[in-house]
Amino acid sequence: SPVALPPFFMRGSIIQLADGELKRVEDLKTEDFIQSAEISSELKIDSSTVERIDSGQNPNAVVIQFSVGELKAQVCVEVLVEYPFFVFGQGWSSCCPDRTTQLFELSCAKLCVGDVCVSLTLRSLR
Amino acid sequence: VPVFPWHSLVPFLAPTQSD
Repeated sequence: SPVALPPFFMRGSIIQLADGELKRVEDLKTEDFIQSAEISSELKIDSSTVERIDSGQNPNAVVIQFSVGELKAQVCVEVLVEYPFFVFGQGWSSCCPDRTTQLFELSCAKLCVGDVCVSLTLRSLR
Repeated sequence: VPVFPWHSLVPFLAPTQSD
């Protein structure tokens, strides 16, 4: 079932980076994720490329197929259309940016096939 | 004011062993 949108995507939410620095969610940059993952002993940043976007079972949901990491593992997630992903070099992006902005006041680009999103895996999995 | 860890914002996309 689709994942409900958690509260930390609301504009103004305070996010703590791995080095302790605090930033607002709307001010996060690609480097913040990369540097935080470099500090982390457990988490690793992966590049996840959007391969397909299909409608979900719920009219407000979409099924996004990602190609994850160097191994290009195929992973599908079903999320609400307003769920934002962080695209490398671009920032927050969702399948329905108008709805994300309306609900969370978070400025978003349109998430498209070919976009490369920030995702996490466990270092121990490798 | 609640403070959220950076990694809560990022989807955890773990490849499965099958497929």
